[in-house]
Amino acid sequence: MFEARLVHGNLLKKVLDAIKDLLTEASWDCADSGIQLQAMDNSHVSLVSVNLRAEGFDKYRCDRNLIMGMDLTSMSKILKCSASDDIITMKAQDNADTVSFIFESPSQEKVSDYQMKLMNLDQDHLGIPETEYACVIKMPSGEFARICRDLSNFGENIVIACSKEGVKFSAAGDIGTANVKLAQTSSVDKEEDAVVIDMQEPVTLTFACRYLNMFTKATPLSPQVSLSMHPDVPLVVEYAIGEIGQIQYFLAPKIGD
Amino acid sequence: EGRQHPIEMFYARE
Repeated sequence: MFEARLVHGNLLKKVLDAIKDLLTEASWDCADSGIQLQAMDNSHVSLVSVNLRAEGFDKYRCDRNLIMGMDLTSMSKILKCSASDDIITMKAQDNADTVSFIFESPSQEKVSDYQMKLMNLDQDHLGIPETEYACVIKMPSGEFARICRDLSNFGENIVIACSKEGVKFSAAGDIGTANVKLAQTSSVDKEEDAVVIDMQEPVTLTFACRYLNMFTKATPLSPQVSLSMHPDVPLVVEYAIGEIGQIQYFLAPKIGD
Repeated sequence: EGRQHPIEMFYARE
């Protein structure tokens, strides 16, 4: 028996919004410790990893490890049937071929129950080694989304250059060039407005805008985003999922032949 | 501009 109840059901809807443009289907691995998802996008350029800790749920039970392969478009359609303040419960029997989504209104006066067929998907996990990143940039997630959106108008790629002076996002194309520089903030009223750079050595990497823009669909999950960079390894873009976990996007950099 | 390689080039399959 698997059962996971989330009073802040809206977080699950936001997680789906953050992955459904990148992935059409994926497996949710349910274990005693929580729920995890790891999947590559169809082009195998980026990798998404979602981690939802068991203790973050209001009720969590997983008697046996369970892999639930889901069509994420269908899951998203079902979650759209819930209200933003609904309590969401996911439930499945051991060896079941369906999963149930139960939506309860906060007053308990309305309870909806949706069942979805599960899929058998090929599991294709990549091992992500522990990496000491040369630069870790923490910045407001809305600012990052804005920069990616604005610079996409100039070219297909964004160059991210991190140095002790700050971080510079650049793009170039037919209409001209664009540069946005952010310095580390000295003092802010709200922690979520801070730009904090932890740099061991300067790093400059180039990434496809298209993917960065898809990652920014996670912006409603968290006021801050962290960008971890290291020479010639994938960028990690990470957003917290409330108090219950995090979503990480790994994006291969563009490198010379 | 650089070339886009797949993410598997950086991480091994488990």
